[in-house]
Amino acid sequence: MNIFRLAGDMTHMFSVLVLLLKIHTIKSCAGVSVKTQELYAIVFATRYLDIFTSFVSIYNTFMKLVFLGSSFSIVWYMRYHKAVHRTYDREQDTFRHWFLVLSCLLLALLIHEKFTFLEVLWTFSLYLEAVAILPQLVLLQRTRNIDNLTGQYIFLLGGYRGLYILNWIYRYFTEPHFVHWITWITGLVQTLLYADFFYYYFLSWKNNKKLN
Amino acid sequence: PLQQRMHDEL
Repeated sequence: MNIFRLAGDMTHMFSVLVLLLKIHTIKSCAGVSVKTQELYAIVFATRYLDIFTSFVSIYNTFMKLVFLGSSFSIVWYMRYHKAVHRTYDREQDTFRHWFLVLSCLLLALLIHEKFTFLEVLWTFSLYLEAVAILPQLVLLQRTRNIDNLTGQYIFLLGGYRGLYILNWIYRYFTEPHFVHWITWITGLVQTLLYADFFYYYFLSWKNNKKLN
Repeated sequence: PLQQRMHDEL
């Protein structure tokens, strides 16, 4: 565990808690894509399969429970909570995210490190996490503007990915044979998807005008 | 091994 990894996990936890608190307190999910949240729920469900079979540390188990709990409750709020569901932008949130799930599954069946059930699902979750933000970014462009909490959510998510890349660079230089191509490539692709969002986020912050 | 990686990072 290095400072980049810890900061990355904290930023990631903070991003999902910001979103959950926003939806819970103002009972609105305007501007939020439920498809991205569903993809994240699938990512965590297929990646944290070992949560009940092997115990590593309190930290590890606690963080997995936070990510699983927050992503599933955000989906529950947006799908089944009456007040919140009313504010869901169904017409605009039309990304066909099941195609993302299918293509990531096929890719995981083709490219993985070992052909075992856990390994394929774990690789699938890496591929899916890389593209999970797409429905949210498309919704962002469609609705032309973004309320600051959703902007902060995406900003923090991007920050978590950036810190993970720093964590991998740090580990590459400090641990002898730390090489994980699939993790690195998927992590890089995911971070690049945030690049243009960061650009506009920074511009709006610099010019102190609404992000659109 | 996968076990290690699954424990290693979130």
